[in-house]
Amino acid sequence: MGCIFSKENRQFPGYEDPINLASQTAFSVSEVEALFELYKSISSSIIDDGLINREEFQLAIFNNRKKENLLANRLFDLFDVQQQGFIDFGDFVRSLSVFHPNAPEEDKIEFSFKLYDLDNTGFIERQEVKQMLIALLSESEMKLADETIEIILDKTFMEADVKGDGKIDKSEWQSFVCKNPSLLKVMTLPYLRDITTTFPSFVFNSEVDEIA
Amino acid sequence: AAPLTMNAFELISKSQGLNLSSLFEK
Repeated sequence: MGCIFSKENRQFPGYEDPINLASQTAFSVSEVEALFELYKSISSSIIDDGLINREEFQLAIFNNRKKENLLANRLFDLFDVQQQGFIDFGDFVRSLSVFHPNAPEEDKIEFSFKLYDLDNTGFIERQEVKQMLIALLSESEMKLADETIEIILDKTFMEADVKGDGKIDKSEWQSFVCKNPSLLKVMTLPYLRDITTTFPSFVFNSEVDEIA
Repeated sequence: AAPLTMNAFELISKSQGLNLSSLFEK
């Protein structure tokens, strides 16, 4: 028994061995291969170079070319684990793994903390949260007066910033999320359970004929 | 729900920019 590999996928820029990726993530080998079908489509949507750039990432999220979005940009930065200015297949799978329904909750809490810690200081600061609220309002039809935003921030920090130093650290975030589990909803993608049925064509491109 | 009943992060999580589900809805 053994593995038979085709060379086609391995020659794809940014490609990484699915067996290796499956061993490091919440995905099976078949699921990693199905994700490769999705990855190929996103990474060739603007420039067919086998890598996902910032614009391709935003295009995939918004389904159309749209002006820059702060939160999609932040997600891109976190997916771009090696800070290369693009997402390669390994980055894509490892990052999406955190969003798997079976991924450990601690990983989801950690990722969500980083997501909101826009300037990577190790704290979620009031100014960052305000910036994200304003970005949200600019993309929606919701209009809120500045004083309403401040009331929302006061209420949020009163609950989350237990130490009262004007910023939320990791342990405060953990407690806050435990009291407000709906905040982690955005960190779980039920689609990832059915990835092989969403992208069945992976079977035709599978590199793994048989796994011992 | 009215924004004032929600905390800031509940509101932010509604951003389309964080909606990775759209990657799978082709």
